Order: sequence, then C-alpha cells, then structure tokens
Amino acid sequence: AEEAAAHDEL
Amino acid sequence: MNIFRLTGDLSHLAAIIILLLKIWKSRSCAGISGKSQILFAMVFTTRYLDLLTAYISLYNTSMKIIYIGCSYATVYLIYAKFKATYDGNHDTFRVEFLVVPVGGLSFLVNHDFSPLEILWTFSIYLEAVAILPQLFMISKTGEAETITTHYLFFLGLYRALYLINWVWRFYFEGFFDMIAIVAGVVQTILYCDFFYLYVTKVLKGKKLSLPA
Repeated sequence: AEEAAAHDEL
Repeated sequence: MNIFRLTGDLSHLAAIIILLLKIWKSRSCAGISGKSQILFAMVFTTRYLDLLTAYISLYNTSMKIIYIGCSYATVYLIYAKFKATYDGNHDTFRVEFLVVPVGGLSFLVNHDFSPLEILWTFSIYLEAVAILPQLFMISKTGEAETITTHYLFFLGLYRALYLINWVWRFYFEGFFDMIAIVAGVVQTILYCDFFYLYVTKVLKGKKLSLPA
C-alpha cells in the first residue's frame, strides 16, 4: 500500500 | 512548489473571491447553488483538519484559512444575509446522492484507515463532484450570469492546472497520489462541457444560455 504522507497540497 | 501548482491555487482563490464579490456587490445570490457552496464548505472543513495536527508552511496554513473563511462567508451570504435572493426552487439537486456514495467510497478506498485520512479522502472525492448542483441548476434554468461563468471557469481551471502539477511532480519528484489524481481527472472532466461553452460563447461576448 502507498504510504500516507502529509498532504502538502491544497 | 511549481508554477502550475501556484497558478492553480491562485486560480482557486480567484474563483472563491469572484463569487464572494459577485454576491456582495449585487446584494444577490441569484443563480448560485447554495448546495454546491455547502458541499465546498464540507470539502474544506474535512480536508483542512490537519491545520490542527500538522504544520507545512506559512503559505499552506494561510491559504487553508482563507479558503475555509471565504467558503463559510459565502454560505452565510446565501443562507442568511441574502437569503431572500436565493433561488431555492431551481437548486434541487439531491446532495445525498453525492455525499452518501462518496462517504462509502472514502471508507473503502483510502491511503490509511484512520479518521483524519478517511476525512481527507472524503474531501477529495466530494470536491470532484461538488460542482454538480451548480451545473444542474444552470442546466435547469438554461442560463448563467457572465460573472458566474467566470467563477466556474477559474474553479475548473484550478483542478486542470493541478493535473499538470501532478505530471510535473511525478517526473521531477517521483511523487504521485493516485486518489488525488483520479478524483482530479474526474473533477476536470465534469467542467469540459462548460469550458467549451465558456470559450465559444462567453469569451466572444455572449451570455451563456443553453438551447431549450
């Protein structure tokens, strides 16, 4: 599974 | 941060400000779907809960606060201050047909089964379809004020620019977020018919009206 990174986009 | 991401954000901001100013200056929200605006307020609220848990940058924090603030201000103008001008009879899209499936999907397809991540996913899916009540309203009345079409243009342009940003980020940073990309493609496709009418009618000085 993809890593749930911090969402840096708006 | 690349130029497509930045212009995308500014386009989004332009759309939000255009709508607020249109309502404020004309003292009227005629032709605007309050339902779409409530959905956008839900989108920003559920996506930006990370304001409380993660700091990314001053730019990121400021824009999130501006988007949320403007979104709630718009809902307030439509449902309170200028309620008398709200065209509820034409704003009849059944939003539960969007919110319920989108809610279910965000539980099923997400990056991580945690409350914040599910809410973020919900906001991404909901944003993709949140404009449908507005487009439905225009198709029902068969016309839109020119200023409303400018709002829709910048709102659609924003996600289209994000698509280019994601191509950029994939090539130069190896970054991609499949949930955001698929939802962003769906969202942009929903605007294509409108973009066509905007270019062929509004940019040539004509009012946007649909054939009966």
